Amino acid sequence: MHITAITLSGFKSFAESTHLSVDRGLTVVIGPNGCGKSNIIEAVRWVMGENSAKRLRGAEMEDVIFAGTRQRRRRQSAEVRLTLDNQARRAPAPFQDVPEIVVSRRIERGQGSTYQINNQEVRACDVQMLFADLSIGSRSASIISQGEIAELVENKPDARRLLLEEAA
Amino acid sequence: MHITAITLSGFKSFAESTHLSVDRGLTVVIGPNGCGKSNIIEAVRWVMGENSAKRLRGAEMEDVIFAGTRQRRRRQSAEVRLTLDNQARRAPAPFQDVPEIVVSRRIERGQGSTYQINNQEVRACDVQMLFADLSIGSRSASIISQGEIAELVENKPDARRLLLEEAA
Amino acid sequence: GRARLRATFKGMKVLFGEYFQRLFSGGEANLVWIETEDPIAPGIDIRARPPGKAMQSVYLLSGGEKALTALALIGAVLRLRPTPICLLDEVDAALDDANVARFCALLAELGTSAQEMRFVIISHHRLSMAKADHLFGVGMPERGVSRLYAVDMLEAAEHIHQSN
Amino acid sequence: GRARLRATFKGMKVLFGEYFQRLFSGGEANLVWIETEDPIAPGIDIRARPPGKAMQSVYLLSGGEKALTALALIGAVLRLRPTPICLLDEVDAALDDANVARFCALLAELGTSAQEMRFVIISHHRLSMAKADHLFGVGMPERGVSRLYAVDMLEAAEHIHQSN
Ligand SMILES: Nc1ncnc2c1ncn2[C@@H]1O[C@H](COP(=O)(O)OP(=O)(O)OP(=O)(O)O)[C@@H](O)[C@H]1O
Ligand SMILES: Nc1ncnc2c1ncn2[C@@H]1O[C@H](COP(=O)(O)OP(=O)(O)OP(=O)(O)O)[C@@H](O)[C@H]1O
Ligand SMILES: [Mg+2]
Ligand SMILES: [Mg+2]
Repeated sequence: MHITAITLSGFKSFAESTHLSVDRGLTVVIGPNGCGKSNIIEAVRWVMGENSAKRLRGAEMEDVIFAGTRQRRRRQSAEVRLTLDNQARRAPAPFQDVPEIVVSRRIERGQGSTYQINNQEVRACDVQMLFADLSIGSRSASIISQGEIAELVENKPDARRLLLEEAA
Repeated sequence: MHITAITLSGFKSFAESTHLSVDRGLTVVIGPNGCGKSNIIEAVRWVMGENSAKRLRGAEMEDVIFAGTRQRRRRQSAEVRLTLDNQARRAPAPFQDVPEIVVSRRIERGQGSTYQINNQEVRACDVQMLFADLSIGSRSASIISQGEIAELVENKPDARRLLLEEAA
Repeated sequence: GRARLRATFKGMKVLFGEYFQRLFSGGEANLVWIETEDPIAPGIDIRARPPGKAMQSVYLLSGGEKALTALALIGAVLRLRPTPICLLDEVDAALDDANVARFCALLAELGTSAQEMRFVIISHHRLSMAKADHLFGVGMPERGVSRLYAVDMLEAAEHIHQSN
Repeated sequence: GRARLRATFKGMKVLFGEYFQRLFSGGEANLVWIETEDPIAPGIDIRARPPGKAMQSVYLLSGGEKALTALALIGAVLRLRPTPICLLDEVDAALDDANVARFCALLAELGTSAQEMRFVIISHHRLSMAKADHLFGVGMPERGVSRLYAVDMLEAAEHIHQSN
């Protein structure tokens, strides 16, 4: 199963709805310092169920909502969508029979986060469970944030056990 | 006052005595991964009195002694020397009248470290004191190790107070 | 249970050793199973020795060597169990040119193998850009507001060539 | 005592603000004195706003923006009180080309000003190499054993040119 698209709307510096399609092979994202590249990575960790605002460089979860600029008002909500391709029909139950799985998370100021899978509201743990079944998640070795690559080697032995569990 | 030379001998991967002269302006050190560039920086932190082996990536202080390779036997000691130019005669007492100050630290397997200033044996705190009077030291903002630059910004406010004390 | 974990561990160890040797053009690396009070929650220790060097603590490795060792480990995990995507944010920042090339070759292999792994990486390195199958730029034409745009590979190559 | 610390703080704040604006080509940055139980041991908070962006927590800044902000702070400290040497290990790893150029310009200015600061920096970036007054290479012709050698600037430029 593959993630084929990432859509951000109002998430951090992505004030406008932004669609990144993920094709086969290697996609490289480039751009000057501070333009928003790492924000895309954090958007994926967030929609997969990241609970710690600190791990997204914020003090509270609402810090991921577009805060406005001198020219543009701040937004009241942020939403990120991940599209998974299920052509091979190998998705975990109860999604094994749909060709595509769209997971989304939305946060509204003063109201916290809501999650959806294929337009059905679900709980955070349902989303975390789905991705865990696919051996991925906001803390997975498949998502390495800026400055973290050496941690795999510098960590204590028991932190590395997660890798074993992912691979099993 | 300026540091005009750094000499490493048996320190980490510098099995042989190596002399780096530091001239005016900008000196850039280049080379492939793992060739020893950061070891030079650590040598300076070490001779200035760094007490934590962990901050030098080791488990114990003897880890800074050349450990040998498949072709070359390990060394029994490591030594680093810093040369300070005192042409302007501005060095702190009791060194104000000498044209040059040579600070060195040596470690022998099983025997710990000894320090010298201009060939006189001194205590570690004498060396730390000398450099503190010059607003530098192994924990100074003037020495930024690999991967640490963002820490100045990410640290808690009280960690940054050291900068104020250095500048004062 | 534990049997499955031990079997997975064995496979991970072998692949990690292989990928390490490929990324370092030699040397050797190993994983060590460390028993804890919980039989299905072991610690995992890394022993790594770049070519020609003595086996030492991995903590003594250089910044680039640590990144490369970590990538060998991630490669092993992905080969055992592919994931829907792999996102790497500036993992090549500490690598010299030769190692960036080996890193990209590893991604290419995992992308075309049975795993068909899809990677989205962020990089400032022109060698990584050159290896992209798809290239996207992020910019802020309106300050403080990010915009994403597809970049034409040939145009980008021209631009990089001119800036040198 | 405290009066001197406050005076130093004031100078640091002004210089930090200046260097930040130079490295970011605009924006604004500030230091905030935070009282603690100890009147001569305050906390120091950083407020920074890159050009065009809203003032937010510095933690939300990008990797490159954090590095640049830190460099502005170091520059301010060195300008107030020069040190016998300044060693920077791959601090430009997170910077894009334009910011590497600004970083090198800052070092050049501190090097030629009254402070006459001497810098030894480690870098993999060809733009930083190009700005060197003195260039040294470290290599391991005998594996596991480091050797230092002076590099001729013109030869190096030729070599970099050819590898592109
Ligand atoms: N809620 C928000 N609203 C608006 N802007 C935000 C918000 N959160 C973060 N930002 C801005 O996003 C920018 C950081 O983006 P990001 O970390 O993605 O940059 P980057 O492209 O990865 O840069 P680098 O190459 O330096 O790593 C910061 O300037 C920050 O001010
Ligand atoms: N006591 C020692 N004896 C011999 N070699 C050592 C010793 N301690 C560390 N080393 C070796 O030094 C190397 C690391 O050197 P260093 O960190 O200076 O590399 P570097 O040039 O900074 O590389 P990078 O560009 O990746 O940061 C490691 O390969 C390590 O094995
Ligand atoms: Mg980033
Ligand atoms: Mg290094």
